[in-house]
Amino acid sequence: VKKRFFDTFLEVNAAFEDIFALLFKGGKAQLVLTEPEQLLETGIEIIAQPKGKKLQSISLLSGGEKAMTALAFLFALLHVKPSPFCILDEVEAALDEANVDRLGQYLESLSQSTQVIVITHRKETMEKAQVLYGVTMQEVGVSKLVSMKLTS
Amino acid sequence: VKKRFFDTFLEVNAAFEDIFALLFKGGKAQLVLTEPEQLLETGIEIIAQPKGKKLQSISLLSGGEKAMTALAFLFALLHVKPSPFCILDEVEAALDEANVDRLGQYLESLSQSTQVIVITHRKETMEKAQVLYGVTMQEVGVSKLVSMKLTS
Amino acid sequence: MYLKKLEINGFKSFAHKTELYFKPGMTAIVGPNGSGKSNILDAIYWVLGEQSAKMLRGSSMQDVIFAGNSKRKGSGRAEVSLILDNTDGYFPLDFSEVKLTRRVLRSGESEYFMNKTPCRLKDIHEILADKGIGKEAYTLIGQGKIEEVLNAKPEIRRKIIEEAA
Amino acid sequence: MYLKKLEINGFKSFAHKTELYFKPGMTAIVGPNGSGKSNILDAIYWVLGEQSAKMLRGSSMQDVIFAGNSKRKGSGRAEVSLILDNTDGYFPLDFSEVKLTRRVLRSGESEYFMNKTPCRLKDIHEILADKGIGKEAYTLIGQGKIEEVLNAKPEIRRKIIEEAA
Ligand SMILES: Nc1ncnc2c1ncn2[C@@H]1O[C@H](COP(=O)(O)OP(=O)(O)OP(=O)(O)O)[C@@H](O)[C@H]1O
Ligand SMILES: Nc1ncnc2c1ncn2[C@@H]1O[C@H](COP(=O)(O)OP(=O)(O)OP(=O)(O)O)[C@@H](O)[C@H]1O
Ligand SMILES: [Mg+2]
Ligand SMILES: [Mg+2]
Repeated sequence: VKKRFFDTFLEVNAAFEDIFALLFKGGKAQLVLTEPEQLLETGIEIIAQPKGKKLQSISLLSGGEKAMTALAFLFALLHVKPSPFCILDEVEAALDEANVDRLGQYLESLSQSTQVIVITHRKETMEKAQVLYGVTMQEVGVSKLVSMKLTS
Repeated sequence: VKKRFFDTFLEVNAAFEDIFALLFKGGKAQLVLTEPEQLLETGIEIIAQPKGKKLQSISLLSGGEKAMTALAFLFALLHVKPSPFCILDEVEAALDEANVDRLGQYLESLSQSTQVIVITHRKETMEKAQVLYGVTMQEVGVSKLVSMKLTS
Repeated sequence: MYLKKLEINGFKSFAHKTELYFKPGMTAIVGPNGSGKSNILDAIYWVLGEQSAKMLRGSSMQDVIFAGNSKRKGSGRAEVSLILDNTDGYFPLDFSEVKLTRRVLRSGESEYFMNKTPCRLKDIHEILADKGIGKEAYTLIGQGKIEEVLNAKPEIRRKIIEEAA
Repeated sequence: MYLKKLEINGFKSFAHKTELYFKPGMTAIVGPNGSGKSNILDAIYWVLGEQSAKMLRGSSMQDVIFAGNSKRKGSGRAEVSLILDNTDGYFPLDFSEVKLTRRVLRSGESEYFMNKTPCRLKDIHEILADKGIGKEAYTLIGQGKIEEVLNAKPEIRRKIIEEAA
């Protein structure tokens, strides 16, 4: 069990470093074991350093930087242990246009292997989807579905 | 002290009802004392019912409905006890375009009496401001200010 | 394996029977504030066996049943079905499709079905367990929850990696 | 009374002296993720006397001093001044302007100044106290904090109303 945990940890860490650098166009990120000798009890710290900035605790990161760092961690897990589908509800609320674009590109490539369903208000994210569902309340309090577009 | 608290409570409640109906284009909202006999210990519940929907606990409201309800409460406090200035950091992150517009209109009228400073990514909010400051990092990790526009 | 279809009836704001067809690739769900988008994800959490009312933003499990509006009475029951494609034999079952159904009446307990046959929650957990699907996993991210992994205690993050192992 | 000017130097990502002039009406602050917008609000919390490093997203009060970047060393100190217009006599002081300043060195304690004269934190709290300005009040809403009032316990909401009374 210990060995399997440690091997998975190493794989997730390697994926996290790569995906963070991809989403941030550079910079370094890493997962660190708080107690490496106690593999059964240790915790995991997240270290993130956007390009050119000084290494500081993740609590000092901005709202958008935190969201992108959390997304990089999530995608690293999906990379190591793929799941047939994943559903994200407005994960880009704190992102500026450049980061929404980068996230959209990553989701587009992820959706080649994993079915991706996103709930969103951002146009850039909608444009990347093949199927678009609109939810409205024509009658107050009653949700109704409208299928919007199917690209080829 | 008790009397002053109760009077202020009634005033804030009245303002909350009005501003909620304004932001939601209808609907009912109210502040309710959990223990009206114990004015010195009582808590305050928030009741919110968008137009035509059934009255339910505020935890069932959507992300955008919760943000607009919280803003209505904040504006009610500012209405009863005005402050010379107020600063809002990305309060519209969960809002759709229609609600961002309504919030922008309310902030525009509020800024006649209270100085309003907003940090935002949304175009609709920027358009309502007289002064726009841009913050960038030309040198990585070092914030620099750029003054963008001054409307008459 | 992929999500093929979701049927919602009487669950939260979905008073009428509503069907969403999904394809592999990327699907976006859009709409105004309060229209019912997050309720769709709640329906998926629920049919996969979610037991906590708080996770579904309610205070009791009856809160998932359509409560009515100013003109219409509430529903007597809520029912959600999730149809998963199994042509690739992802689940060790003899079916090309796996249909998971959960139903609850105002009066009581939830009932679970697998391909229309009554089953227990335990059975659903068993087929999903080692596949990384379902509510503990990192594959369903609710509104405002993305930053939880950054704010979580280091031991919780370890549990997430253990799960993936 | 209104906020007239904010001077930031060596505070968080503001390595150089930066000045923001404000007018009555509405001002918007915009810019990419991570550029330093919320750091401006942190500077205002700080100069108004904020004592908790956690409220400023750091783990120690030294975290507010510019830490440097890959090419530049960190600053030795952070200093923020807030200039409030007092031509309407809002504050019972004989000045047409009230300039609040807070300075901290890496080595130690914060120093406070009012119109360039050294003072104590208590003095700043006194002039601000019954005006509803400052960190407890409902007039400074940090990023992601708007929903806190809805999720707060009913007794906390009562405190907010008491404050306004
Ligand atoms: N049992 C129920 N019966 C009827 N309506 C319900 C029920 N439970 C929740 N609702 C309603 O569903 C609405 C919320 O829907 P939901 O959270 O899905 O919105 P959303 O589309 O995600 O909006 P946003 O973009 O603001 O996040 C609320 O207005 C709430 O009153
Ligand atoms: N003491 C410090 N020295 C140098 N940089 C710092 C210091 N404290 C915080 N920072 C940096 O400031 C940046 C965050 O700035 P801030 O939170 O103001 O961004 P923002 O413009 O609000 O972005 P967003 O739109 O994502 O919310 C982080 O990248 C962080 O590393
Ligand atoms: Mg939602
Ligand atoms: Mg910010």
